[in-house]
Amino acid sequence: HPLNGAARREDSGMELLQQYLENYYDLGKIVKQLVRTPGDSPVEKKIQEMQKFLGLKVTGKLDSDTLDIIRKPRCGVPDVGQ
Amino acid sequence: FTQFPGMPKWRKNDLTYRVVNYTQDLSRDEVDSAIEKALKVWAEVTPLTFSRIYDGEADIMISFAFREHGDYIPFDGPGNVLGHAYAPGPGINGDAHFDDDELWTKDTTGTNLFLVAAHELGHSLGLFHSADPKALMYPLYNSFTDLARFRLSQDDVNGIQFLYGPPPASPADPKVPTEPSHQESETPPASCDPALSFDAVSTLRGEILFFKGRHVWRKSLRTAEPELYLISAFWPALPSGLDAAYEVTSKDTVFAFKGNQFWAIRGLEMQAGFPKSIYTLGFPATVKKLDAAIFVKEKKWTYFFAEDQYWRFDEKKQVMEAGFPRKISEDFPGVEKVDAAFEAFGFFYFFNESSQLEFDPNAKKVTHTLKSNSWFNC
Repeated sequence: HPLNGAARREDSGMELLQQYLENYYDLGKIVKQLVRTPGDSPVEKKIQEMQKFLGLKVTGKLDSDTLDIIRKPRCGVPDVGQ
Repeated sequence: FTQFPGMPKWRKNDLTYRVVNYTQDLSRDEVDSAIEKALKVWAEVTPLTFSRIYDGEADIMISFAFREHGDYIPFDGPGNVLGHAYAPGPGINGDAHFDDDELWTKDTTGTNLFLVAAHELGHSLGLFHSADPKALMYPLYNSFTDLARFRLSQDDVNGIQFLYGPPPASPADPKVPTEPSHQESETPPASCDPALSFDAVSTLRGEILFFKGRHVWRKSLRTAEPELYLISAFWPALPSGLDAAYEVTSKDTVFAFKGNQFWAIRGLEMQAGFPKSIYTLGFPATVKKLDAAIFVKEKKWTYFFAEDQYWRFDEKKQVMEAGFPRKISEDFPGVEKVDAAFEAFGFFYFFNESSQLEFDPNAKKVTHTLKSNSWFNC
């Protein structure tokens, strides 16, 4: 069932991303439910902020480069003002 | 670089630290050594000093911990978060915590403690994360860092010196002038200033270094724009306001002169046994400082310039040649006084204030008159 597997991987990536943005990019819990909203969402803006800060291509999407980066070991201090 | 909100910094330069506990991954000596080395990284480019205490509350308390460890910011098990630290201030502020679920190592087979400690201690001193991937303060751990050649990035140096300023001048020799001059101002010099002059110019492994006060421009022939750095970012022990510098390519060494002393550097490493006195090279006591030096690759000799005279030093025999000093203008027609000099493409380039002369040593004549910053693509 490759499609199901791929969907599970995407879900897990989105969860990881959301957690990353909450921990290091001050993504408030209030926007949690908006994580799948396409277009000009707070999440997309936070992804763009993260991609810009970390020197990634700014797409606003959870692409493979972004996923690779958020899986890397890092410092626990947030990247943006608390 | 950025600072924490409100820009907290230590209001004193003499800070204390305490290693509260140890990981079992490394010996105590290895942990102590990694922490000392990490603190030294910052001490070398600031006026800050760090003294270790063994009891009581230090400014920077360093500890290893698992999961929840009393600060409401729990660690997350192996991987991802390696450590965190708090901005300067009392109590928990200034403290650095390391996740003991990581495998701490002194090399990069696991998580290198020195690298993470240097980063976290940057936070303890007031630096926030940098967006420069080359910076130590970039938030991601870089396991490909060359530990043997580790150095702070210019961004890290700029950040920490923004908070604390540069280290005090070397007290090495009272004869070396230490008063700040106009050349040592805090403001970086403008590369396209038509009045720009240089203290010293040298090649280094195919690049050209232009020294000015506390700064150095690196110019690669492959890139149009020069890059400006603090000298201390590369060579913390090298003084500012150099008088002369030259590269002996056959020894992969740059010699840098200030007053009656000189230093040797190979790449980013200061060579042991320096500074030495210029009199060990054979200069008479009447020479108090040099103005410029050129290494002639083909002949393996070095010309030293001081006032209106020059000397020739045999780099193979390591002796000053007989028959010198001679008048500069007699053997280099058109050249009177030299601030800085280097050789490229078979020509000598002599700098004097904002002018530069291209000199053909075979034809023994000046072939071009240029602005001193002609190499900067202005």
